[in-house]
Amino acid sequence: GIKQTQIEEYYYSF
Amino acid sequence: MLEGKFEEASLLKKVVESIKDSVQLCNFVCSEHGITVQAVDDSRVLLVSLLIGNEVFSDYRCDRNITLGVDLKSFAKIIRCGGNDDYLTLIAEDSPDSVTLVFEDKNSDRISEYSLKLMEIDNEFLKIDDMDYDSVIKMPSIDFQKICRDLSTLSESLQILITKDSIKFMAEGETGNGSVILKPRTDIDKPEQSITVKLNNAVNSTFGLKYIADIVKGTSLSNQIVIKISNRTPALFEYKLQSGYLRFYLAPKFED
Repeated sequence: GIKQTQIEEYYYSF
Repeated sequence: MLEGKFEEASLLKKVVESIKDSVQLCNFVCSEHGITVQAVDDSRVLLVSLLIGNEVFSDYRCDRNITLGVDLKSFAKIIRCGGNDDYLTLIAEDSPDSVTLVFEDKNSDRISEYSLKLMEIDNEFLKIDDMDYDSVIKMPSIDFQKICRDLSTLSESLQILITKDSIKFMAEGETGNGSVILKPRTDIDKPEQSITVKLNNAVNSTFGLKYIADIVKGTSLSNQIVIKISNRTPALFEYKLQSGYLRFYLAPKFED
């Protein structure tokens, strides 16, 4: 199947 | 104190209409440089980043940073009360409980004033580094909107393949498949019709069309959309403003 990734997997919060 | 006057209310109307279906609660951070917003949608897949540069305003002053916590659904309702061509001035105190919107009709002496109660919104801020993308395409925003709307009738996913001489949009669904291929072209008479491709590496990425359906609500903001894509990272969809931008960062889908 195809998986939707999320924004947090790429950018970190501060 | 914040006092920012738009020559026409239509710009802020368009901005709010462009993002209100993606994010509902967001902080408008006002500084001497202008107004910025960063917010992520509830499913954490789409990030909205807005800069309305101070040059967009006919008058602008903001002595110190002011954060306006806004419910965009309520904001949209108020902002629709003004005429598109009206002057629109946003006014807020230094630690505001509300923001005031003053609409001035240019053809009469009518002045309408509304205030919107503000909220405490606890939103984190994501650091997005500038990066080199595998490919950058620029194309008419209205064409991108049409392609995405057409292909969304077939599938929930949009595959974008970019090579140096073509951009291919593809959708595969249970009822059938569709694809649209564009070639780079330069239109000297109508530069907004041009399509350009800058390519470092060929791209093959897949995105959720329901998010792209929200992104293309920004179409009225700019004749062209800039799409920056790298394999296996979020793509950047950008509508440029006269000073500033509306950007959407969309996380990709992968084959598991």
